[in-house]
Amino acid sequence: KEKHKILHRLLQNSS
Amino acid sequence: TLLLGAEPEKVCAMPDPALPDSDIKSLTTLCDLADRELVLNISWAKHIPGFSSLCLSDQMSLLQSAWMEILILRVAFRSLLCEDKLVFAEDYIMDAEQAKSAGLLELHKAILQLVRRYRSMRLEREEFVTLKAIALANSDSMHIEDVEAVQGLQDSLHEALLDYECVHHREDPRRTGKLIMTLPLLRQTSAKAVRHFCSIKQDGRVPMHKLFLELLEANV
Repeated sequence: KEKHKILHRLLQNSS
Repeated sequence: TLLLGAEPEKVCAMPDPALPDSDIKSLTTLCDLADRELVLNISWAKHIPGFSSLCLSDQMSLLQSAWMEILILRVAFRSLLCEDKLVFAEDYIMDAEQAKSAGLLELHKAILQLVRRYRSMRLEREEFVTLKAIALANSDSMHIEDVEAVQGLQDSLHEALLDYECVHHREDPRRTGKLIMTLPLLRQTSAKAVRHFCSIKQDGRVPMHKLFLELLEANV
């Protein structure tokens, strides 16, 4: 999961 | 209706006018376009009814498996009205000759095979958006934690497609099956594309943005 920081961040964004 | 409303806006390729035409320029333009589309596709996924109720880890697993299928299905749908050309964006339409110079002829042919299949069926926008959501929910990731929840999402999207066909295509009771039967070709084409872009990445001559790289690495 550490390796997929951007995907993780984009999924957590509320928009 | 929710899936139609969730469709991302059009993206322009905007090839850099300062760069001379070359295979590197074409591939740079495509990778940049794909990276921007991926950002939109991730927020699109969040609007699929039921997707955001999955745990974060399963949302990630589905997207890591299906991201290229989603990109390719979008290109295929945009290309339906354009004979033998791929509409990567309204300002970036590629014929076989251009694909050949970019080293993408095999991939171009494979995507066109998918386009021909959808064209012969007269794929509709409603079917396209539902099929795209099904491709995501059905991405066969090996890392799903809550298999039942993902199955529930697949079922509700399958149901939506069945309902649509029942109302709009009574004349062809097998149309839903025909649509679902295009998914293996989509999977095959996507795997081909991922392999190709992985080898381009290894060459190191084409700049790639971080999200595109991250997802490319997820598929290795």
